[in-house]
Amino acid sequence: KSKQVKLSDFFKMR
Amino acid sequence: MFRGVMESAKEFKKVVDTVSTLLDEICFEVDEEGIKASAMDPSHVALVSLEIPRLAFEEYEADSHEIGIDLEAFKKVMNRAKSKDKLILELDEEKNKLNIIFENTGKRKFSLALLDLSASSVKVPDIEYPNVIMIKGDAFKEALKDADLFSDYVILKADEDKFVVHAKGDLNDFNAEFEKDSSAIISLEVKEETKSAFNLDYLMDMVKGVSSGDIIKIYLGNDMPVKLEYSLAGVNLTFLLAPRIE
Repeated sequence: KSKQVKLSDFFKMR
Repeated sequence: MFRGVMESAKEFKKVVDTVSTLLDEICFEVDEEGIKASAMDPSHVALVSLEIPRLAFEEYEADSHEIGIDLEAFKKVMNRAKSKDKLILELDEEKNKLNIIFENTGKRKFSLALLDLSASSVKVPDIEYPNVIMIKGDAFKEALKDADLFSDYVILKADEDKFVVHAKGDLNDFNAEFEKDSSAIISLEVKEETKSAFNLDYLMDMVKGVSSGDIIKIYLGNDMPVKLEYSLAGVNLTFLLAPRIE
């Protein structure tokens, strides 16, 4: 099952 | 000072309707060039950004201001707009209010209390996307509504031949295929085959104000937020939505 990520997590990951 | 006159209050209502489904409040950054605002939704899954160039107004006069507004109240007021109403937005600096005036046979003035918000530091990041799809807005919106029958999220796929909206429920599934040469597709630029999942409620909120004739630009990559761009009533709207990741 997929999980919703937050935009903030995404920008931190990059 | 700030004062702007728009030809159609009803058209601008679509913008406020769309933005207010995602955000509770907004801080308009007003200056002589026009109006800008951007903010994340309370759950930090989506980002909304709007830009109203001064050309979207029939008359426009402004110096720099930050105008914080409760969107629920703004939406309620805009819902009272009638089809031939002009819209006048003006800042009353003395009373600390934003006046929303519908002008037709007479003038109806609503004064909204300003909120003490500061302009968001969150801006749409400059991300490069491998794939850009331009699609007729109503075709995309209808596909999302179809997908909503069976699932609460949707899978957006693109390859060099087609753009696909797919939803998989426990028992049933839905597929909308838009071939490159179909009439719904304005352009399909795909450098990398893509398949990403997104929450349907958010996506449907983002396209709420879209009607036939509007064109949506979809920026898509693998495990990247999807970016949607379109214009309503001369207002440029940009949305970013974080994906669901396996």
